[in-house]
Amino acid sequence: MNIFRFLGDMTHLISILILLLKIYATKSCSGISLKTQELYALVFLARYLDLFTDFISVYNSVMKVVFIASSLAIVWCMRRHRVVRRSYDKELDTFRHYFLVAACLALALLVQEKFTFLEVLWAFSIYLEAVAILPQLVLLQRSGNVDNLTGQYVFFLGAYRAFYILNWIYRYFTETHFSRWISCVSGLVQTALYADFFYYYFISWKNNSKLQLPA
Amino acid sequence: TGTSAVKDEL
Repeated sequence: MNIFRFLGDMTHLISILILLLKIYATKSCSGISLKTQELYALVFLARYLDLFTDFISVYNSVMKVVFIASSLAIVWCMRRHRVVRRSYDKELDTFRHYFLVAACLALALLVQEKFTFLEVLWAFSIYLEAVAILPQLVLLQRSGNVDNLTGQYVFFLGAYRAFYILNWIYRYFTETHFSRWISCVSGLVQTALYADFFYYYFISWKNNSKLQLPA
Repeated sequence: TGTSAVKDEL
């Protein structure tokens, strides 16, 4: 464990807490893409299958349970909670995310470390996480103005993988047999997808203005 | 160990 990875995990946790806060405090999920939340639930379920087979550390296991439980709770809330689900932007959240799932599954079958069930699913979860934010970014552009909590949620979500890139660089230089190009390439793609969001987020922060994404 | 380095990350 190194500081970059720890900061990355904490940033990821903060993004989830902000989203839970937004939904709980405002009893609304307007501006949040249910499809992105469903993709994240799938990412965690596919990646953390080793939760019961490989024990790495208490921290690792606890965080896996937290990520799986929170992502499922958010999906449940947006689908079933009688108050929250009314504020879901169903007509704006129209990204065909099933194509993302199919494409990532196909890629994982072609490119993975070892052609085993767990490795294919792990690669699938890495590829899917890289593109899971797309429905959310599309929804933000369509819904025009972005409320503060939603903007902060997306910002922290983007920042977490950027910390992981620093972690991979650090591990590359400090550990001998460290080769994890699948995560690195996907992580770079994932962070790059946030580039324009980060730019507009920075502009709105500098001008102290409302975050506006160009349509 | 069975888990390669890459799987010790979240």
